[in-house]
This record gives sequence, structure tokens and C-alpha cells, in this order.
Amino acid sequence: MNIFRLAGDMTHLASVLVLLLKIHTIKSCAGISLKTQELYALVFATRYLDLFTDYISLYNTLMKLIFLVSSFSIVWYIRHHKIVRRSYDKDQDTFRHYFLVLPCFLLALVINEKFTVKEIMWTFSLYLEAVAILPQLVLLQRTRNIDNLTGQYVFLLGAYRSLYILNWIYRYFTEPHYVHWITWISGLVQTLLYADFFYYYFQSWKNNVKLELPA
Amino acid sequence: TDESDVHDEL
Repeated sequence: MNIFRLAGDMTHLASVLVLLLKIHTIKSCAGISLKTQELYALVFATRYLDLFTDYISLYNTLMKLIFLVSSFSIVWYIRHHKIVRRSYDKDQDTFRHYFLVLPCFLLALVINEKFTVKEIMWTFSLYLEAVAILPQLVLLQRTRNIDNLTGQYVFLLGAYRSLYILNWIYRYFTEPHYVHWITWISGLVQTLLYADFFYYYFQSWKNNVKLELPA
Repeated sequence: TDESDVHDEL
């Protein structure tokens, strides 16, 4: 464990807690894409299949449980909570996210480190995570007015993967056989998808104006 | 499972 990875995990945890806080306290999910949340629940479900088979550390198991429970409860809140669901704007959240699932799965069948069920599901979860933010970014472009919590949520989500890239660089130079091209490339693609959001987020923060994405 | 199989990152 290195500082970049710990910071990355904490930033990722913070993004989920910010989202849960928003939904739980103001009982609203306005501006949040249910599709992205469903994709994230699928990412964790397919990535943490080894939750009970491979014990790595208490930290690892605890964090996996937190991510699983939080991602599925966010989906539940938006879909079934009697008050929250009313603020879900399904007419705007129209990204065909199922079209992301199949290509990621097919790609995982072809490009993976080992052709086993667990490894293919793990690779699938990596590819899916790289594109899972797309419905949310599309929704932000559409709704234009981005409330602070949603902006912070997307920012933290992007920041966590950027910190992971620093972690991969650190591990590459400190651990002799640490080479995972699939992880690195999909993580890089994921971070690049946030690039323009980061730009506008930083601009709005610098000029102290409300965050607006160009149409 | 040998070491290389297990993914230790979240």
C-alpha cells in the first residue's frame, strides 16, 4: 500500500459518501444519473467476486463491502425510495448504458490477463468502470446547472483514478514484476474522460462562478 | 491460487 493508492481509495470513498449524503439528507437525486450508478454497482459486483475466496487484508475486505453496499443502496434509493425517486429525471438520463456493457464484456473475453471466469469478470469490471461515468457526464451537459454536491461527486470520482495512476507509476518503479497494461490503459482512458470536466470545474472554482459545462 | 492471480487493488 502506498500513499497514492490510500489517497485514491479515500477519495473514492469520499465520492460515494458525498453522494449518499446528498441523497440521504436532501432526499433528492436531481442531477444524478441512475445509469451511472447502476453501472458502478455492476462494476463492483463483477470486480469483488473474490471477496470471500481471496482474503488480502481487513482493509481490502472492508472497503469492498463498503463500495458494494453503498453502490447498491444508491441504486435502491433512486429507484425505490418514495421521495428520492420523484427527483430522478429519467427523461434526461437517456444514455443507452446497456450498449456499454456488451462491448466491455466482449473486449474482456478477448483482451485479458488470464482466460478464467474470475479474471474475465475482473477485466470486464475494469473496462466498464472506464466508461461508467459517461451517462453522468452526458446528464451534466444536458442539465447544465450543476449543484455543488454533484460537481464534487464527479470531481472526487475523477480524482481517485488520477491518484491511482500515480500509484501504478510508483508500484512500477518499486515492485520489479508489477506490470498490468490492461489496468493502466483502462485507468488512463477513464481519467481522460474526466479531463474536460476537470477543466470546467477548475475554471468555475478559479473564477468563483457556478460550474457550467458548454452545451 | 498463486500470488500473481490475486488482484490486491480495489
